[in-house]
Amino acid sequence: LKEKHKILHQLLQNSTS
Amino acid sequence: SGDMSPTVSMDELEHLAQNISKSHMETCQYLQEELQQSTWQTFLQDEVECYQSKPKEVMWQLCAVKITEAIQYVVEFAKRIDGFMELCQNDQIVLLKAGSLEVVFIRMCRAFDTQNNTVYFDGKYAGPEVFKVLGCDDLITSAYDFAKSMCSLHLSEDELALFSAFILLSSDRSWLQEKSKVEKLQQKTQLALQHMLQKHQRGEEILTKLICKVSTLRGLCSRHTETLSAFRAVYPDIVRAHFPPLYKELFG
Repeated sequence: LKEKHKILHQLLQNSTS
Repeated sequence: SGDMSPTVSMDELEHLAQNISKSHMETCQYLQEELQQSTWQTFLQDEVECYQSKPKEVMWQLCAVKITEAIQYVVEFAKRIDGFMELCQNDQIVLLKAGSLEVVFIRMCRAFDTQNNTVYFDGKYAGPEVFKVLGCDDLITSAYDFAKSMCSLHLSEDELALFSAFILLSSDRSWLQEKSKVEKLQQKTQLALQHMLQKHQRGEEILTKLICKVSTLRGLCSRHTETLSAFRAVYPDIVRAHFPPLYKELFG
C-alpha cells in the first residue's frame, strides 16, 4: 500500500509545521 | 458503544477533545471569519456562464485541484490527532484514502451559505449551476444537500472537529492491519464527541443524526469514484497528464 501511495506516505512523513 | 473500556477518564476525554479541536482549527483551510466576510461575494451571471462554457475536462481538472488542496489540509489534521501517527503506516494510509474526502464533505458545511445555496469555491460563493459542465448533477446536488443538512445541525467548530475525527478514524475500513487499535481511538473520539454535546446541552438526537451521516458520506464518496471512472474512461490522457498526482493516488 505504501508503494502505491508514495505522495500520501511522503505527506505523512513530513513534519507538521 | 457498550463495550467501551472503563479506563477512559473525563480528563482524558477533555484532553482529546482539546487536541482534536486545536488540530481542526490549525488545519481548517479557511477561518470562519474569512468565510463569513466573503458570503456577499457570489459569482455574477457572466462569471457563472464563464465556468459553464469551459471545456468539461478543464473544469474537472480545476475541481480535482481544489479537492486535492482541501485533502492536503485533512492529511495535516489527521497527523495532529493524538494517536493517529502511532498507528502503523499501512493503517494511516488506509484511513486517509477512505476518509479524507468524507472529511472534505463535512468541512464543506463551514463554507456553505444556506440562504442562497452556495459554497465557497475558487474565490467566491458558487451555486450548483457553476458545476454544470462537469456532467454529474446528481453528485453535485447530493453534495449541496449534504452540506445543507449538516448546517441545519448548527454544530460548533469543536463538535465539527470531533465528528471529522470520528469519521477519519472509522475502524470498519477494509485492509486495516491493527483494527482494534483504530477501534479504541474511534471509540474514545465518539465518547469525547458525546461528552462535548452533553456539555453544550445538545439533545441526544444530535449524535444519532450524526451517526446517520456515516452512510450518506460513504454514498457521496462512492458516487465521486464512479463519476471519476466514467470521466476517466472518456478522457484517460487528461487524467494521466493533468490531474494532481495525490488525487490520482487516492481515487485512481
